[in-house]
Amino acid sequence: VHNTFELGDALGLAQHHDAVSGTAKQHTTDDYAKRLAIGASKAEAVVSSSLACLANKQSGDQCSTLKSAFSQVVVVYNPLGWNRTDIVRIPVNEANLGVKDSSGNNLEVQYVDVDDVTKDLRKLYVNAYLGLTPKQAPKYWLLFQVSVPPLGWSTYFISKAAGKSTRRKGDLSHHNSKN
Amino acid sequence: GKNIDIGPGNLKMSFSSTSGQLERIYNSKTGVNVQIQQNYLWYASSTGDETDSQASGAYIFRPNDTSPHIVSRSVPFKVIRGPLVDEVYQKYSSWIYQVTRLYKGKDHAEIEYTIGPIPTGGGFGDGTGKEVITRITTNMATNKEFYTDSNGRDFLKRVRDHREDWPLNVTQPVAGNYYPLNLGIYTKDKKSEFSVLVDRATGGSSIKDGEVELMLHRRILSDDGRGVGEPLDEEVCVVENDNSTCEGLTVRGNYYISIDNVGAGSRWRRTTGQEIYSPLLLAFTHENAENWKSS
Repeated sequence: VHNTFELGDALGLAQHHDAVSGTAKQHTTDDYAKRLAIGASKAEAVVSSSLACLANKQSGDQCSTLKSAFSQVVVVYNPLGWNRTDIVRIPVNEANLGVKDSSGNNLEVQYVDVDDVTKDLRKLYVNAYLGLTPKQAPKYWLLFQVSVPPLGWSTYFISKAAGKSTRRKGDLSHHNSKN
Repeated sequence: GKNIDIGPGNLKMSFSSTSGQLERIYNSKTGVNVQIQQNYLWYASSTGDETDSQASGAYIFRPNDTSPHIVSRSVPFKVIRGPLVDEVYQKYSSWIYQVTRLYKGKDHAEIEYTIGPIPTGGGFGDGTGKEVITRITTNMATNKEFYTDSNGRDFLKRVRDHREDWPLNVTQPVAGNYYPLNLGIYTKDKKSEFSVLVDRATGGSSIKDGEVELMLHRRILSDDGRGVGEPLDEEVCVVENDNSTCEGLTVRGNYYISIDNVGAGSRWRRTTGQEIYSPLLLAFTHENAENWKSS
């Protein structure tokens, strides 16, 4: 019953030059926003149900709850024709996660607190365009370095790290490279 | 009283510990070292005047005067260091926020700006439309020349107050020197190149030698009479308990800066420009790592 067609349609409409440049009248802009919000809401349902099927669970919030039996699998695709090494950032709620590459090697990770400006923006726009009061905002960005071949992909596994978190307080950012 | 240097790799940025402002950028691998300042300013939008009734609006950029207003000379800031990224958080005002990021293994800086809602009226503003820029000032002698991309393709030389094909009568010293940016803008002198790449189509220029500026956000109270019939004054509204509260839009985006030896910047602009346009794509699922088959 769920599909992403409406999001596709809304994104198509938002390619109009007035949508891109801000030269639409306010009521037209409101219509763009409404269609995008409806499309995003339906696409979110598709993603949630897909994740539930893949994980063989009916829980609604898969990404924020990492069970010990499962890893969060992250597939990174490189659409360009050369090797790329880059740092990706993923919003998480816990600071005791470890990341492994496809060979089982532990990667160095870094946590950065999600700042208040970002939390406030998220709350404002989710509320305005989806009519929802957002659930708890993610607390941290989890950063790790990925290497991806040309026009190819790499797989990484995020799971709860064994042992106590080494996260430190203060202006220094936090990392648990020992995990 | 000392400066604070950040950057886990070759590229370092030096910030004043007293003003919080960027003062120097240097690359320990290439030896390029540039004095630099970066700030946010806004042009007051023209509503038309005696000589020309043209107002600034959605289609037309026409500032009221040639000197933009500076938002803040001193910036509260916070530095975060780590093994993968160093970050500097700067709050220029209640409506301008910036994070500078230097990543391990990258020889450029990523700057994320959050601008808005721009105050214009309604009791908390001054009744003036504002067109907000970031201006980056270096000590480079650029001889009126700068380069902007041509619809994402070749960078073409632009000469301030000059056109190659016809005698130019400058009536708008700022707007008349603005060019569209899809990929970026750069300047150079005899030793160095200073490049800026953008994540979205915008406008940019070099109004004085050594300077580069980008137009990042606009909120305007007059219509320019070119078609839309409304001022560029969009709002986002939240409805709670049957009460609707609205405020101006907030924009968030990134731009990227690099310094290179003269002649060496084009490789960075080409590859990084492609990587900004085609970022790594992430897909997620849950699975036991031992069972996972990447196919």
